[in-house]
Amino acid sequence: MNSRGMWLTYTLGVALLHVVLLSIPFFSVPVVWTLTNVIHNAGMYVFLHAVKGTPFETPDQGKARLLTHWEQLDYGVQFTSSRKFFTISPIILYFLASFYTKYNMVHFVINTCSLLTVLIPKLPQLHGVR
Amino acid sequence: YQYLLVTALYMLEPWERTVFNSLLISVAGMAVYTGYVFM
Amino acid sequence: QNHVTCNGALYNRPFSESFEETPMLVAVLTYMGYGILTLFGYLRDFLREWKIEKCHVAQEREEQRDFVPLYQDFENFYTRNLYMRIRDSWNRPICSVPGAKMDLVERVSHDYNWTFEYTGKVIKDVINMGSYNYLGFAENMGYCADAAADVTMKYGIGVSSTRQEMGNLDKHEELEMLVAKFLGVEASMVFGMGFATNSMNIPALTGKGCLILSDELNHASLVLGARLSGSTIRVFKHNNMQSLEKLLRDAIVHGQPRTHRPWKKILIVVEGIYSMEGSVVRLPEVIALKKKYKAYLYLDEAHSIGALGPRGRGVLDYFGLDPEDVDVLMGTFTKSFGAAGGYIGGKKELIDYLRAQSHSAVYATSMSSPVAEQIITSMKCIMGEDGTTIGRERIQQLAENTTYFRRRLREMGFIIYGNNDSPVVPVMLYMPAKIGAFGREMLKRNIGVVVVGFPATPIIESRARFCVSAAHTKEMLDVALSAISEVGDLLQMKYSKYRALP
Repeated sequence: MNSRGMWLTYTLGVALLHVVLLSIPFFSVPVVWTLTNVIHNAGMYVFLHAVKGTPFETPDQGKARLLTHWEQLDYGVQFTSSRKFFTISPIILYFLASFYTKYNMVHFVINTCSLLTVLIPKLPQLHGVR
Repeated sequence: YQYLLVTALYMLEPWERTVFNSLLISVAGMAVYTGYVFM
Repeated sequence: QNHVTCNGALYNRPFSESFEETPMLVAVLTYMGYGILTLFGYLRDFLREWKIEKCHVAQEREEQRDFVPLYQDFENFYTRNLYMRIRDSWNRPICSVPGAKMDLVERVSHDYNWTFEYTGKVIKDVINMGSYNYLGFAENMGYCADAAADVTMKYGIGVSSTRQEMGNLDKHEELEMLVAKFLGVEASMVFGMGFATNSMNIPALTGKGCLILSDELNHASLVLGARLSGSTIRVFKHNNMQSLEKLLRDAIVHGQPRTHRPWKKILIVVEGIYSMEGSVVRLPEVIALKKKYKAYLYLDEAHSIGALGPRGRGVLDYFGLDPEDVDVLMGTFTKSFGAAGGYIGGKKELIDYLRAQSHSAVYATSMSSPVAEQIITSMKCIMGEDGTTIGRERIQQLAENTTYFRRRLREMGFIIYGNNDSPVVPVMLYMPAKIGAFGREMLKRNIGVVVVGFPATPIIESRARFCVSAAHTKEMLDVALSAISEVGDLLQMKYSKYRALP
């Protein structure tokens, strides 16, 4: 996750998702921001915190098979730059979504719940907790 | 050919390419339409 | 970046390696390509799950569903959704000796590489840029082949017993004395399999309370051997001496974790040539560190023995170093001797200890005699003991071919990795689709190449790996280079910023 260009690609991917949603004619801007936030967090939750193991065979005799991608990141070392980046990015997206939805209550609740689903599993205290 | 290589469609089967290209064209069409309405 | 180490006190020759960075745009497009393939992979898995599409991969029968799953479903995700799509570029059946040219069995697939059929035709005289055949001893005629044939008639093929029992032949002892002489060490021991030479002997050398400092790109056999030994393993960055010294200092200052007892042994494990990177180990610096911190050094010369150095004695010869400085010398006979198997060389007491303690000596059937004879004959040829200069000429030829091939590729604008003198030449492809396309396009032009992608390489560093051979003539190399250039233009692979102006 810290190889060259990965963070840029991730940022461009989120921006592309937003543009695609924005180009759907019958969505308003607040709805688009909330959808961007929710879809992004759902994707991040599935790929980083739900799927376990590796999509290819590893020579570690199956040690990684029971760990999520987030737990395998940087061999489990906490507070690395990748972890910080992928913790901060949903928060930034949440601020943007809240701002563009003019802090409407319904959107706020949806966005906050969505943000928590990707923040809580990232806490170091929950490393390896099931 | 470059388009197929860069997007990795080269490795997909023809029907998968069709799915991808139609998705891409519809998104682009919507973007143009929305942009036009917005302008 | 070009890591050119000037002529410090340690090096007797300029040490020039280059690992040009992946262009940012190419990196982003590569991730995007893998992202698209992954999404379609999930789509295909969904269709298979709902029986909309026939599932070709192995899976449990209905009756077995309640047992622990035999097939880790997700672990084969890449195999069934990415590798399958381009696997016609791998495991191509050949029907000749893997020499400078070879004959491929033509095969076709009507179901997107799930199954193949032979067409019955043979693709003749394909220029072989993929096999490890550095000195061109992969031949089915000539001096070595005749000697191996004679020994086959005399000794038979199988040995069917271990070195510690009936499988200890005079041919093995003759070979071990020759290997010791070739390496310039006191004694040596040979094993029937290269991989096992590492994985079965490292556990005999270290155990609990020992520390193994391993390069991050070490071969799987070294990794397995280190793990089997039960030692503590710490990994340093590839060929990075600062990283190695830091680990050494920490190991000595802090000792073992928790008890802080000093380590019984510290073993540094490195390779001579890293076959995926094309890089050469910084051996003078490693030896200097080893002496400074009183550690042991295990040098795996699988690719460098026979291929490097003015006399073909490997990376020690290349840097003009003393074999005494390396505690355990390991190598294989696969790449430069047209044979199979591996050796361990070093002090006589070490070898005697391994003869008694090594897993291979106790359990594995020993090396087949014709293979041993092939090694003896080719090694004598390299040493010039057969009364000819064929060996020396081949070593010279390999060095020239390597320099020429690398220079031309750089002039064309390809990004190639590694050391200027390494006969392994990785040419960067990057995008996943270009891996399959390159293999296919080159075969259309009658060139056999090896391509490698994620997860065997970092995700943004897929590559084609060329192995230069002394058996390649300049005409063959020029044919290959012009085909590579043509395919490079077609696939837009000439990414290098440092393109040499013609």
